[in-house]
Amino acid sequence: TLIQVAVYGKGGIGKSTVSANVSYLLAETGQKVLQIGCDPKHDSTRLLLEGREQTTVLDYIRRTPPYDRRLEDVVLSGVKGVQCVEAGGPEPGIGCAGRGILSTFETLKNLGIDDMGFDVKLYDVLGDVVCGGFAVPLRNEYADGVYLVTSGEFMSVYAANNILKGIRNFDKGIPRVAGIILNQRGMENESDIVERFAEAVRLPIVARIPRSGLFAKAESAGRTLAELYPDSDAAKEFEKIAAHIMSIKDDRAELLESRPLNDAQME
Amino acid sequence: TLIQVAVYGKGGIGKSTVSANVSYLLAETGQKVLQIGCDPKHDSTRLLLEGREQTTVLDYIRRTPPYDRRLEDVVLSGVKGVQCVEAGGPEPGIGCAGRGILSTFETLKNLGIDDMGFDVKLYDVLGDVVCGGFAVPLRNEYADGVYLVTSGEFMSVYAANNILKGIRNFDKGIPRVAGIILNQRGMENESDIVERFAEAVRLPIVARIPRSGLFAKAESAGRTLAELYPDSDAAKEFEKIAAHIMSIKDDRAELLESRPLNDAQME
Ligand SMILES: Nc1ncnc2c1ncn2[C@@H]1O[C@H](COP(=O)(O)OP(=O)(O)O)[C@@H](O)[C@H]1O
Ligand SMILES: Nc1ncnc2c1ncn2[C@@H]1O[C@H](COP(=O)(O)OP(=O)(O)O)[C@@H](O)[C@H]1O
Ligand code: SF4
Ligand SMILES: [Mg+2]
Ligand SMILES: [Mg+2]
Repeated sequence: TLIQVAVYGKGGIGKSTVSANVSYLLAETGQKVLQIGCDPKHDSTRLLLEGREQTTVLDYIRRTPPYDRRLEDVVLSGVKGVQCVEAGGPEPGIGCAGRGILSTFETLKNLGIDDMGFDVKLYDVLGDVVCGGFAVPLRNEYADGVYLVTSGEFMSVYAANNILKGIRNFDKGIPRVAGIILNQRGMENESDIVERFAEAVRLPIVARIPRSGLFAKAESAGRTLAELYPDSDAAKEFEKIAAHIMSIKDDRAELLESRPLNDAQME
Repeated sequence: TLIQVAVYGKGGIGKSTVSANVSYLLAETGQKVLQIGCDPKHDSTRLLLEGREQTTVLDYIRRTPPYDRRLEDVVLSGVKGVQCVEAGGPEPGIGCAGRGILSTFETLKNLGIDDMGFDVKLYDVLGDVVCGGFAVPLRNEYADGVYLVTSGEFMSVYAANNILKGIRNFDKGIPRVAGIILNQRGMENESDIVERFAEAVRLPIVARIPRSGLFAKAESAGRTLAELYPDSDAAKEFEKIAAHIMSIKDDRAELLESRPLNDAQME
């Protein structure tokens, strides 16, 4: 079976950090993983590529005629065999910012991505606006389950709630929300704030990643924290997410309905 | 003469705080000011409305037939006579997130906004994606000058650079950038980071707003910091921005070209 999950959240909240670490851990247990970066910032898979540069699909198709396109030019094999793709985005001010995502999905399909036999596909998606290409991974044929990454900061909780609205408006009826990932900024009352939100929207907090200096260290080394510091508290939290994805795959964990708060409830 | 300025920056960076405070100060010196919130979060003018709720233009036109629409229903008069408008945005996942902005500009024009004789129009615009409606204020007939609000955090500097790309791609040739507003997060080396960026893109830092607990206090009182704490350091920085806008209006300060950094330079 294939499980497809999307990681959404406000820009800078830690989506790529979460995605790369979770992909690493899943691959370490033998899963065949594909991670697709769906943020115009195109830095989702950096920590899995051992310093190699990745060509975005959007740039690639711009300069490569259809007959010359090959899957291996845009799907790079990273540590532990995680397969990495970056959608890229158009130049700011020129067309829809999410355009790279739609082009990427079409291109990968045409070049035969599904023959690669993945166990897990992970989409790392910008969540500041839920529209255009950024809403595409929410379609039924893509994300089976959606994780929301947030901190205690109002801006990120507001964005998470917005993403829930997008999920509810996009594909009604089928429960698609996997849960909330608290990535701690290290502020006062952070846990309380996110727990109150999680309770109000009736979603589980799947992991509570501590704010840690190890992230910067791993980043300087161009590696994931899970690879360099497997015994750290942060790594243990990423393992919870990896385990949760596996339990969704095996139907042991449930996906939930999206119940966003209205403006008044957001207080 | 009329001067139109746009305040762009990453979500949560302080655009609305800057906008409301600057509008207040300009109005206090006798300028007739219009502030238009162009963020789906629709909270730009909250601190100028003394607790009153503002109907967004998008919501208003959805439920009001064209013949019944009146300017005073969407343009609210705030403290010191600042005229306030909120564009609003569509439901997430349904259409272009910036749709409220285009609808707002058309509606205001049709209802006669230009007969109100403004000295300053200030657009407070979401800058996480520079596309669709969010790019509209960059058009020549709108913003004469654009301010970029940033902190020392990489995410906000990256967003500022992206906005510069949007400006360059959108209306080539005419210098449109007013400058950078440093809104301090209170992190290490913040000033250095933003100064190096400002130098690299050859833009002035127009103001350096300190991180201050007075913002939360003013916010709890539902007022701008400039109104409640006019002698504070933060208020003095907002005065610099107000003065800078006036000097652009009087042609004493220059507008600059947009020279964004490429990926490599962004280091
Ligand atoms: N828990 C954490 N503690 C410390 N730093 C973190 C943590 N999570 C993420 N970071 C750092 O925050 C920055 C932004 O994270 P990133 O994953 O790139 O965000 P996004 O993909 O959501 O834009 C990165 O430099 C990352 O190393
Ligand atoms: N210099 C500052 N010091 C402390 N808090 C600030 C400062 N600037 C902004 N804030 C706070 O940060 C939050 C986000 O600011 P806001 O203006 O709403 O951001 P934006 O409009 O860019 O989304 C607000 O609660 C505001 O009071
Ligand atoms: S749909 Fe969204 S991403 Fe596309 S142009 Fe509109 S705001 Fe930008
Ligand atoms: Mg990212
Ligand atoms: Mg705002």
